Amino acid sequence: GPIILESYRVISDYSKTSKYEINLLTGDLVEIVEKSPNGWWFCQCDTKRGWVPASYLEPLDGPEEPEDADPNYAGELYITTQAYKAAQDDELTLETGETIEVIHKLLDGWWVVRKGEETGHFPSMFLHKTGEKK
Amino acid sequence: SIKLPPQNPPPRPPAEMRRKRA
Repeated sequence: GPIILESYRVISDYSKTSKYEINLLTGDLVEIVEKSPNGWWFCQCDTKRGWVPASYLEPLDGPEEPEDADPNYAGELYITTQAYKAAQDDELTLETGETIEVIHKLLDGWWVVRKGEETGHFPSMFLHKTGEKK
Repeated sequence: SIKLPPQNPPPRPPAEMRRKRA
């Protein structure tokens, strides 16, 4: 049968930063082709197709419905594959190869992680799951 | 065909979304 794509509404203007992305205008409707866990979603809008940040979209049906998974305060062990320096005060700065605990996997690609006493957002694309249990 | 997603982190949610979540 036909593939029904999920529709989302654009909540803020977005200017693309690479040729595989598309520009968005507030109120545009887009259809989602693929959701990458790193927070980039491949979508089509009219005749355009490309990657857009999931954080700029809300579901067309029931925007109040939370789509994110529940937080897991026990934490899942991940290792950082790239260093990242916090650009906002709710983010964490981490070096490559640090073991941290993921406590909330947000669809926008900025997971909530814990390192010691510190908690903050970190790009999920710079994290790799470790095989070990705590 | 679908290319690989960008290899840089996506932007943080716009202010509109942050207010909604708060």
